Amino acid sequence: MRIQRLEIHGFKSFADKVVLNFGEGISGIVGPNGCGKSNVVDALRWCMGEMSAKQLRGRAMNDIIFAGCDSRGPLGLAEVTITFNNDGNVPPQYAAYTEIAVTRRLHRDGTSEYLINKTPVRLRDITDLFLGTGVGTRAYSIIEQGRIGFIVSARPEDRRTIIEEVA
Amino acid sequence: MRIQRLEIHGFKSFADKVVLNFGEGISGIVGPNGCGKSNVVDALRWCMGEMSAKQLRGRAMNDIIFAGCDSRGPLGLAEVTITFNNDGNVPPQYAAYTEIAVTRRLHRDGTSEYLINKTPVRLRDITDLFLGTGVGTRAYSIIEQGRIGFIVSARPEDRRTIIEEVA
Amino acid sequence: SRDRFAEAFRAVNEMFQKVFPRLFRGGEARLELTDEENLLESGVEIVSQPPGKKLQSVSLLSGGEKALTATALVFAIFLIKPSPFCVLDEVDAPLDDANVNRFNEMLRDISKISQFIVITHNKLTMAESDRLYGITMEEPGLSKVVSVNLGSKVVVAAA
Amino acid sequence: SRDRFAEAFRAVNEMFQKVFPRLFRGGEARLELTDEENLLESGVEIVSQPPGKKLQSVSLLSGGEKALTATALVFAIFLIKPSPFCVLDEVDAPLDDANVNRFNEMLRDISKISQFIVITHNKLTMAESDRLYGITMEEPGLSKVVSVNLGSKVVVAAA
Ligand SMILES: Nc1ncnc2c1ncn2[C@@H]1O[C@H](COP(=O)(O)OP(=O)(O)OP(=O)(O)O)[C@@H](O)[C@H]1O
Ligand SMILES: Nc1ncnc2c1ncn2[C@@H]1O[C@H](COP(=O)(O)OP(=O)(O)OP(=O)(O)O)[C@@H](O)[C@H]1O
Ligand SMILES: [Mg+2]
Ligand SMILES: [Mg+2]
Repeated sequence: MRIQRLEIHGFKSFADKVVLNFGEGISGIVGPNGCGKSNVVDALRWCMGEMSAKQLRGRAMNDIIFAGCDSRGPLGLAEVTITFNNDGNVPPQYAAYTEIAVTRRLHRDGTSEYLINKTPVRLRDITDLFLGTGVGTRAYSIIEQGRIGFIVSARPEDRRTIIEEVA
Repeated sequence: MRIQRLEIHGFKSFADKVVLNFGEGISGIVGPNGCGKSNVVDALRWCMGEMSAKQLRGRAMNDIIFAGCDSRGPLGLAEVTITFNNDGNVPPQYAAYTEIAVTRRLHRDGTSEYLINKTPVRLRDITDLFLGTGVGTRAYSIIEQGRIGFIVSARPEDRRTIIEEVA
Repeated sequence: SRDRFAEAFRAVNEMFQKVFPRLFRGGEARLELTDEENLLESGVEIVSQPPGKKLQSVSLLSGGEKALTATALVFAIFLIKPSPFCVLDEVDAPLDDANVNRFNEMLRDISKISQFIVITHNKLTMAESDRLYGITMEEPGLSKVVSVNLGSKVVVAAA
Repeated sequence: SRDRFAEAFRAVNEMFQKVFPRLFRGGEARLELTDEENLLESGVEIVSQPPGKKLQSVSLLSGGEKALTATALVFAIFLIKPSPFCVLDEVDAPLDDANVNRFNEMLRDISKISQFIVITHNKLTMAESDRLYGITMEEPGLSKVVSVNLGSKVVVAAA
């Protein structure tokens, strides 16, 4: 499933809605230190079902909702939508759609919402969808900032898991 | 004690003797990946009495002796000499010298030698000299490649030790 | 299962041995099992020898050599079993210009297979991208996406 | 002893609060004790708030912001109790151009106190050095030191 576009609103430093259209080939993301580039990666992981705040550099999951800045107050909702092209490699119940839009929301009171093509689903349906298509669930499809060295410095038993994901 | 010069011969990738004269201010060391820049830092630490091969990226201390390359066979001896200017801040027994040269050698058979101004001494005399002058022994006087982030990601009890070194 | 791991290990190892000399312009590398008798639990070691250098423990490699070795393994795994997209956050940071160019040459090739999203501060890598998104914070603390003009690459990023 | 730690903590904290806004062009930071009642065992926390941003856990900071925060603390410690020399190996690697310039500006100042040895791939940092040593491997695996010509900086490095 190719990513067609990524919409981020209220997630981390994206207080205003932002849309990124990813095409074929190489999409570069650039900007100064602290401007939000790695936050885009966090948004992808979170929308795909990341449940550990620590994996998103937070201490609690609420950390990913826009907390405010000098010019804006905090928001009460974080929402990320990834829209995929159906390139044929999807579970049967979505085979009829040309696009598959996955949305995740977190409200500051702790309530979570998950949607596929605007239909409310459970977290389980989202993770199943991704597992079925192999999108993003492999340890080697997202290499986070500073992590590339870990492959070399990892213990042999930890390095094994990367090969297991290929098996 | 200011470093006047650093001489490296047979240590890691320095098969031929190399001399670096460090002056006042900022000395920059540049070159492509893998050319030996961080090895210069390892040479400094080793000469100042580093006893852990792991701290020098090795598995055993013999790893720091030139192991050979396509065009050279391995060497049997690693030697590093740091020559300091006596700026007055030295232990009394060296007060008369204008320069203080500290030499460390390791032979492939495991024999170590330590010299101060060409006089054989024990490892203890070298570490005492450095402790007395505060040269290089503080955790914050050598920041190794990739380590700057550790100060922020360290546990609070580990970060404490950096402050203790100031006390 | 045991056989699936053995096959995955064999395939990745074979590809790693091809990719490494491409990125290093020579030299050799391979994966090794810590326990060949016990495939269900064996760990995986990396052996890495840049061109012209003596084979030594991988810990002695430089920062850039370690990063490029790891990148060779990631690319090898990707070539055996491509994921639909791949995100690389500043993996080129420790590389010198020559190695950044080799990295980007190979990235160009494998990006024909899948989408790549590459975060970078490096101008050579930026020049290699098919499109560029600039993230800015004109208002401190508030991220916005803007068009980035780098020669021929302009992306008007507002949807 | 307890009092010496308390005094070191106080002095470093005061200096850190001055150095941080210099490197970040604003914002604030400080150190905090995890256990003010038990000075002999208390840990040390870092609180870091770049200009314009909300105060949040330091883990949420970007790679570059973390590196610059750590650099501010290292410089602060150095200013309280300078070591005769200081070696920095690629600490500018995660920084963008604007931050590299601020880093080098401050480095210029504190290099009046002690010798600094700086390893870098960054051309802005090279331009700031008083002298440059180039390390090369014409024969792979064999390090040699050469003269480096960067505008007015030439170092004939053979003794
Ligand atoms: N919930 C939140 N609300 C507001 N701002 C946030 C939130 N979470 C994180 N941030 C801010 O996002 C910034 C980090 O962004 P990010 O890691 O994406 O930077 P970056 O562009 O990758 O920078 P670098 O080039 O240094 O890696 C931090 O300054 C942090 O304060
Ligand atoms: N005992 C030894 N004999 C020969 N070569 C060695 C020895 N120990 C280390 N090396 C070589 O030194 C090289 C690493 O050098 P170093 O870490 O100084 O590189 P660097 O210039 O800092 O590169 P980078 O910019 O990537 O950090 C490795 O390629 C390693 O093979
Ligand atoms: Mg980042
Ligand atoms: Mg290095």
